[in-house]
Amino acid sequence: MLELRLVQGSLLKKVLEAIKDLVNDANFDCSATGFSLQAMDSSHVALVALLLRSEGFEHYRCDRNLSMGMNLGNMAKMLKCAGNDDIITLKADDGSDTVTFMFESPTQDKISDFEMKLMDIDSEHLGIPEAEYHAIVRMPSSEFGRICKDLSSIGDTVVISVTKEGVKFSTRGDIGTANIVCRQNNTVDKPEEATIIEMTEPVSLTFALRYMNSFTKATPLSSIVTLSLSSDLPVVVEYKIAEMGYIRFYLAPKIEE
Amino acid sequence: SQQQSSIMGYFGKK
Repeated sequence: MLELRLVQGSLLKKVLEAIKDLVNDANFDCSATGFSLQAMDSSHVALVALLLRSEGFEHYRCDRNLSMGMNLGNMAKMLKCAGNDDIITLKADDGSDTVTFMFESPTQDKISDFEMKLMDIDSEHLGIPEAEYHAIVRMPSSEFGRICKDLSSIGDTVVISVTKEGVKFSTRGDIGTANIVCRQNNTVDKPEEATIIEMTEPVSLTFALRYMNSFTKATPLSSIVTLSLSSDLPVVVEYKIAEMGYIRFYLAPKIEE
Repeated sequence: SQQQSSIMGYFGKK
């Protein structure tokens, strides 16, 4: 028996909007720790890891570890039917091939049930090693989203270079080149507007902008994004989900042949 | 030229 009640149902709506275009089908894993997902895109270039900790739910009942295969497009369709202020409850019985989403309006005057078919998905979890990153950039998520969008109108790839001067995002395309430098700036009034760079050594990596732009669909989940870079590892683009967990996107770099 | 690497080249199967 599984029953997860999320008062801030809009979080789950935003999570689905953030990942549904990157991953078609995925297993959601339910355990005492929380509600989680790990899935790769169909090209095996990017990986998304989601965790919503059990403490973040108003009610969290998960009698035994359960893996539920869902089509994320279909799940997003169902969650779109929930109001932004609705409380969302997920329910599944042991051995059932369906999951039920219950939406309650804040005033309890409208209660909806949506039942969705589960699917068998063959997926293996990848081991993500703990890593010391050469550079960690923390910046406003809206700024990062703007940069990815702007650069993708010029080129297909972005070179992210971190030095003690700042973080530089560069692209080139048929019409020309673009460079955007964000300097460390932690003197702003609001912490969510700060750009903070922690660096142990300079790093420069190239990534496909198509994926970066897809990751920025998570912007509504957090005002801050963290980019963790090392010269020999995929970049981690992390959006923290307030009081609940995170959504992390890993993107393999483009490398010299 | 540069080639797209695969995430599976970095993270092994559990």
